[in-house]
Amino acid sequence: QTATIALVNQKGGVGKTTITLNLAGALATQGFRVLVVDFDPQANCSFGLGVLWNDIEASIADVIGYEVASGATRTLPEVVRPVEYHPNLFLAPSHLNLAAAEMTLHNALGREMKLDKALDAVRRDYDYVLIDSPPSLGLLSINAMVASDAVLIPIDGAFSLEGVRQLLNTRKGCAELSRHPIHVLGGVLNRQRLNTANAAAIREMATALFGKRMFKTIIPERTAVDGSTAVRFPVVFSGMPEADPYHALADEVAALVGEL
Amino acid sequence: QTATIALVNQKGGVGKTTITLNLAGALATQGFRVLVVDFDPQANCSFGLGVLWNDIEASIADVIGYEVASGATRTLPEVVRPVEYHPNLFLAPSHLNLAAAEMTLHNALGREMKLDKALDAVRRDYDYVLIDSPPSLGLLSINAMVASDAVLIPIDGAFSLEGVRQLLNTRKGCAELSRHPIHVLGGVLNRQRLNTANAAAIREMATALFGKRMFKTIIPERTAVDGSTAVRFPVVFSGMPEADPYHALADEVAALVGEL
Ligand SMILES: Nc1ncnc2c1ncn2[C@@H]1O[C@H](COP(=O)(O)OP(=O)(O)OP(=O)(O)O)[C@@H](O)[C@H]1O
Ligand SMILES: Nc1ncnc2c1ncn2[C@@H]1O[C@H](COP(=O)(O)OP(=O)(O)OP(=O)(O)O)[C@@H](O)[C@H]1O
Ligand SMILES: [Mg+2]
Ligand SMILES: [Mg+2]
Repeated sequence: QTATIALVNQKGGVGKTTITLNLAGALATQGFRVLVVDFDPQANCSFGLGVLWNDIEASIADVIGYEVASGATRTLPEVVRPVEYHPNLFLAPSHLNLAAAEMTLHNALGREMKLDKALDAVRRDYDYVLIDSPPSLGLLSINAMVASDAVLIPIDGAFSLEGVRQLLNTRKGCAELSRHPIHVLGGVLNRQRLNTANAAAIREMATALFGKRMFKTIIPERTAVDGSTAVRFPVVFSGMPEADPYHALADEVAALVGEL
Repeated sequence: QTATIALVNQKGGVGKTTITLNLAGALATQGFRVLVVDFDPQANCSFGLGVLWNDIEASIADVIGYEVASGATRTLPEVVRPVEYHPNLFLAPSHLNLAAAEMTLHNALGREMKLDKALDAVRRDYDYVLIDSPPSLGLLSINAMVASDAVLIPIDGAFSLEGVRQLLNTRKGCAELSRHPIHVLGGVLNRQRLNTANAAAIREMATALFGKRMFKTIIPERTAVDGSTAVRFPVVFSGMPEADPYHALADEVAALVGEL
């Protein structure tokens, strides 16, 4: 049974991409077959896995209907590619023109379900599908949620908590149109300076919003994580201690998914 | 002569809001009259200056045409309010429904110039107008650029450099429609861990993109800056050493604006 999880938060820079990459890597090293869908026109997930969009001929933008190269749309299996970092890890890359595809989506029939329908062709091949989304609550993030069984919400500070109520409302709206439930897996604290007053305050505010659905795993602020972005090699593959929180997060996710 | 500057980068979380708040504070304490325009529906600038949008009756969303409370649109002077942190600092607050206003903007005549036209009513009252924008290149960020004399581009890491070419292209497109030039004031490095290999690599990549237009001031990663977000009191007002880079940035900005 495949579990599809969307990383969402309209607040920018909370760690949606970094957690997608490292959670995917942790699940892959634990033996699960994982597909990462980069559904952000910034294509940071693709970049973070060593793929530059000018290296690729077709991307997720082609799948949801925007003609790029040849004018024809593609199916998802055609654009999915293996990732060199682990044999269990696969990527549906993004491209800048996913932003233009979002514009054309606005007038499409069933515009909220394009990604959900496209994923039907591949879901059975994977244990997990992780979808990275852009910093907004537009049609791309809505498609990511409608395509998912659950959402994971990274939080890094006070600003990122401000929009959570609106995000949960949008998730609720998505669940009403979706063919399947969309659970809230929970909130996960990222970039925390452990044992500071600020971290305690953020944790308190987040717990007030998420209650029991607050992940126990907290991802600390770590230089090595930030640095791994620049060298396009997710820290989870490095064997360094900074990888540990992502393995702990993977364990928690697997346990929660089991209960859905 | 008023200088209007937009903080832009479609990459999320690079520090657009934090730099807007602290640069505005630094300019205000140096004797300049400063208006902060919060043009992001997340309203983080408003939150960061101690204003919650349910405290206010009207916001920038009303000015650009979306009827909130009474159904009437407002003028900018009606929504601008003083900020308690400094007598030289004023705010045009945002509201969640700025996102809905962006949707109605799509079909409006002169949709890219709404903010530029609205600012005409107040510009003369200020030395600086700083506009915070959302993490996207949609109509809100385009309005922010068309309304500005110059753009300031925060960079925090490799992901945020990826989209700079597209951002500069969009700025060029905005300059072609605007009634006045829109300069690139430059890129400013934020959240840097000084004296690390990663910071050196980011600096090299950023300088390759911005050339001479790279700010000399580098804003380091500081716990106190992050913490100031949660307590809604920008660090520049605290008198702590973490405020120094923002004063240095204000000096550089004032010098560059003088040459425009
Ligand atoms: N635990 C961490 N410690 C240190 N740096 C981190 C950590 N997690 C993420 N970062 C850094 O924070 C920045 C923002 O993270 P990321 O790009 O993953 O956020 P995002 O939510 O995907 O952003 P966007 O909203 O633009 O999509 C990146 O430069 C990344 O390297
Ligand atoms: N120099 C710094 N040191 C430590 N933390 C910082 C620094 N600058 C910004 N931050 C923190 O980084 C986070 C992102 O910054 P901010 O919200 O200002 O970015 P943004 O570009 O406005 O994000 P968005 O794209 O969502 O509008 C905030 O939680 C802020 O507290
Ligand atoms: Mg991202
Ligand atoms: Mg912001």
